[in-house]
Amino acid sequence: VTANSIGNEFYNVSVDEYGQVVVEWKKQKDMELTQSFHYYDAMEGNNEEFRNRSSGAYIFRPKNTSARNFVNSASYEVHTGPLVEEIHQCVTDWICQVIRVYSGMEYVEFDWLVGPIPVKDKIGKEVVTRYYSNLNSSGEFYTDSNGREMLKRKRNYRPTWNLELEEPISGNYYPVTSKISLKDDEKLLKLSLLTDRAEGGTSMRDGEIEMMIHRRLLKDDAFGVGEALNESAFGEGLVVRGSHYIIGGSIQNLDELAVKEKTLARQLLLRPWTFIQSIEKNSSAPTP
Amino acid sequence: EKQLEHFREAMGVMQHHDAVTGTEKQLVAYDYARILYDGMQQGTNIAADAIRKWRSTGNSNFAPEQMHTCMQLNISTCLYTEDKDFVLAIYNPLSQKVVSPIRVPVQNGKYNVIDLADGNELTSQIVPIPNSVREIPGRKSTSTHELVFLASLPPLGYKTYTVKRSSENISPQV
Repeated sequence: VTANSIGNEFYNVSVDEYGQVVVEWKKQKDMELTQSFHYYDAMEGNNEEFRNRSSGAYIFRPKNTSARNFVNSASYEVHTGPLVEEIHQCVTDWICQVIRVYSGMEYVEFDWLVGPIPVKDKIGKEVVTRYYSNLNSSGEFYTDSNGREMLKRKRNYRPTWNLELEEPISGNYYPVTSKISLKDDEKLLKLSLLTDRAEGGTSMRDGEIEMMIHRRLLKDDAFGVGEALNESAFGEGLVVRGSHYIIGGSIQNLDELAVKEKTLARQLLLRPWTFIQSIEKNSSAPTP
Repeated sequence: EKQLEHFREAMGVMQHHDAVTGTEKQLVAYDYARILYDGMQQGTNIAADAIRKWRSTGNSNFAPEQMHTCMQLNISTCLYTEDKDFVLAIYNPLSQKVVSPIRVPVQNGKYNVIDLADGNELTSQIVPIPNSVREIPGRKSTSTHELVFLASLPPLGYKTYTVKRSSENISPQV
């Protein structure tokens, strides 16, 4: 198909010249976001010194405060149909994703596939995806607490002491069991991301949600496991596949959006169970 | 009860902080995977028994040994759907009605999805599995596409669908 965008009643999704995915809300004209992949080089330290430990299974310690970009523009193809429209995109030969909108469903699915993370350069890498919206979130974001209440997080801040962060990235990372949200109190807009598994996440810039999706590290962080986080399968690093679901809109009617988010969360966490029975050849299928 | 015990034990073990956060040693991770897989298999037997009881018609098409689950759907792989016609029994664990997208790995072609409750054919769509997924190391599958349809499921209940490939309409594989 020669189209360069997909959409349904709620969203229009396209890929821009830099390979970033652009999501535009159809009903909420003043709301949009771009999505992209990045990675941090992992710290390889001297574990004898407390402030110089390696990034490992227990701790996330990027070497630099800025994540690396992927230089090549991503290749992609578009598949459309009556039920679902998909963009199949590859950012590198080890990061690909499917962006998906279903007819009548008020969310955008990002089905990402990362790995095996290359480590021939002897540098561990921690891969993140960023959703950068035009919301002014004023340094605040919300993460869930084991799928229960949402807790307010404030960038570079702790509620009970004056904070001076020596590790500005990892010091702002929080557990995301199933949901992370941003709000714009002036525009009265809200953006939420639901996950299919527990991940780490943050908001390092206003309007941005950053999620860590895969890590491959070559050094033990000396906190107890005694092994580097360097799993291999079939002689290569692990490949990870997972999904993010983006939902958002106006909070003028907060109850309506909350119900939509809750309903989606329940459907994701308690998905239908599929059982399969083969039909043997020459046998008639069960009749209604 | 005995089959459920495996699952209970797995859920108990998986509450250790190393299992929750992934800070276990690699050999322990393999053992956790083994325990979970075992628990899931036993759970499948229980669920298959339950659905067989629900089908009070006594239809032998759903004998427990013939019902399967696919634990590799996350890499778009399922031995039982890739090259055969099949019946799907889909259970909704929510106490609300849902309309949920169902994706099943198949080979390229044209398929008919029939709702067995009313005999109506559902709108379905074939979507290619991306090369990045098909080339995952260790993935062994003949499926090249996914069959997609929207299942409308009752609360805490199930529906069955037959999926048949209409061979006269197979489109050429690129």
